[in-house]
Amino acid sequence: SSRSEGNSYLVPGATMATIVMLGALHARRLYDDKKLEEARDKGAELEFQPDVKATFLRLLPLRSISRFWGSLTGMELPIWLRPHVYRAWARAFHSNLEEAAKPLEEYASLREFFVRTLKEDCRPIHSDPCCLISPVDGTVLRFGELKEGMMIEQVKGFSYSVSSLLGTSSFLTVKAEEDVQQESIVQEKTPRDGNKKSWWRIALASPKVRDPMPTCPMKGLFYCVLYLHPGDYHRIHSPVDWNVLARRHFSGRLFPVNERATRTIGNLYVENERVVLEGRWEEGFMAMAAIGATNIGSIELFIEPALRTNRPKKKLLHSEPPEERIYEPEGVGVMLKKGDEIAAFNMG
Amino acid sequence: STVVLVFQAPIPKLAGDKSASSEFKFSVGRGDRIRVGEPLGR
Repeated sequence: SSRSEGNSYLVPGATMATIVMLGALHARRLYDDKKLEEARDKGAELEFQPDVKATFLRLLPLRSISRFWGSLTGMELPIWLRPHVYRAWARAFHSNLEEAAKPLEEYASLREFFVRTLKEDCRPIHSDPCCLISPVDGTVLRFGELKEGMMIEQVKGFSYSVSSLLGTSSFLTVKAEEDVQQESIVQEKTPRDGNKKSWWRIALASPKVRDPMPTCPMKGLFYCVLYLHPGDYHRIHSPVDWNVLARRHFSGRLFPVNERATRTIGNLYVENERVVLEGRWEEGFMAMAAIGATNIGSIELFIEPALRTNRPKKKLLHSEPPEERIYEPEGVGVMLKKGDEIAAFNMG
Repeated sequence: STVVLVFQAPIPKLAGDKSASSEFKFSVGRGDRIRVGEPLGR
């Protein structure tokens, strides 16, 4: 009798201890996040700090989880349930339902609702022909000019290479060959042996490209990193009038890409599944990388509807080269106008 | 999900040359919320 009494106290005790421990961990995380937010508001830089969770994420089959999430959210919902589910989603992730192009009942699944189009004139395109517009709804994480070394800072203490993000950039090689004369002036001590690799190295070391016409301005390479929250409009538009010459698809991992992940997982954008479009605009080179995440794993390209991303593979080698396609006619490619819809991020 | 843009644009010819009117400038700040169609830079 005394043993059974003891057990009846033991189980609730252990359960209580677990609940208290989980509660404490959650409270600690909320406290840490709040402190980080306060520090960031004061202008403090977030620092790179790999943690156990990031290591654990590497062991998880995130691509399979992503595809399962995609099939789950792709299930057709009963009409009566649809507005409730989408309103709950909108409340949780601060989406503006008034902008949706169709009544909520017409989106058959959460997946379909997620890539919804917007009512006309919800996103007016800035009329100034000299301005470069935002291709997405999101938050500006980083921007600036690429300096020598061609690295973008993920967070303080960790940077990733632009050439790894975009793949072997034909632009840089071509420009290096075109500007061989000017580059050799800039770097007088560099031997001119006609070897492509050496010009590639020069281009990486000095991203500034001199125009052959001395009256024209010098050109630099700039970057801008934009993060899309789960509740944001998830279609990608053209930032300028440009010609898309090539597309690269990197079949990679699918780590989350939230603020916490950028602080704890190194090379996040270079390791994740992504589609890179590369081409030319009025001022020269233009490239756009659309990077997937666990919940939003696939990228649909409207200029190439046959492209499929986040597909199951028997063995995924992260070092394998990207699948590349050069758009026809070569040298002209696909012409896009500023504001044109290019792609969409899909769930799973 | 994340989008990274990399593009070429004019810069001042000489270091410290602020007179160049054709120089590219971002019109956003870090942490700003931005929507499709709004200017990123000029």
